[in-house]
Parts: sequence; structure tokens; C-alpha cells
Amino acid sequence: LASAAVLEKTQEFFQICDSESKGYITRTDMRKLYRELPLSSEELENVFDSLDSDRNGYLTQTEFSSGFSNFLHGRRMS
Amino acid sequence: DPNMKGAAANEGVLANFFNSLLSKKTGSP
Repeated sequence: LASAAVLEKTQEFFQICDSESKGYITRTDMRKLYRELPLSSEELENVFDSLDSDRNGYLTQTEFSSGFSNFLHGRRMS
Repeated sequence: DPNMKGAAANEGVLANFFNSLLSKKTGSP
């Protein structure tokens, strides 16, 4: 994916998680995604913990985007 | 090393998460 497409996807995905458009994602927002994604609330909490690199309980678009980049990078490598 | 195992498990969960989001957007199962 080109970087512009990655940015666009990141924004789309962030908006799916940030259903109230607060500008950040909380653990509760993440847990709610079990209705939309084939993951359990527990798995979604693990996702949140993995992405919340400063452990402040809020996931910003920067943190989210960095996690997504790492994922894409790992996928390219494998 | 338990830390390495934890990191690997989290990577798997993250991969699942982003793959699910990608599937959701592209509409493929």
C-alpha cells in the first residue's frame, strides 16, 4: 500500500474504533468492537494494551497509526 | 523467555485485529 492509502486506511479504522468521534479510543470503545469484529472482548483489550504504548488509557491516532505501520511492516517481512 | 512469548502473542492478536478491519472494509470474508 502506498503511504497515502495507508494513512486513509488508518483514519478509517480509527473512526470505526472511535465511534463517538472523541479523537481518542478508550478500552471501553475497543471492547465494544467485539460486535463488529470476529474477536472477543478479551482479545480486543489485548489489542488496546499493545497499541497504548504510553499506558495512559487513551489511544491516540498517532499510537494507532504506529501500531498499524508495525503490522504492515511485519506482514511485508514475513 | 515469557516476555518474548507475550510479545509474540500480542503480535498475533494485533495481526488478527488489523486483518479483521481490512476484511471488514474490503468485504471479503
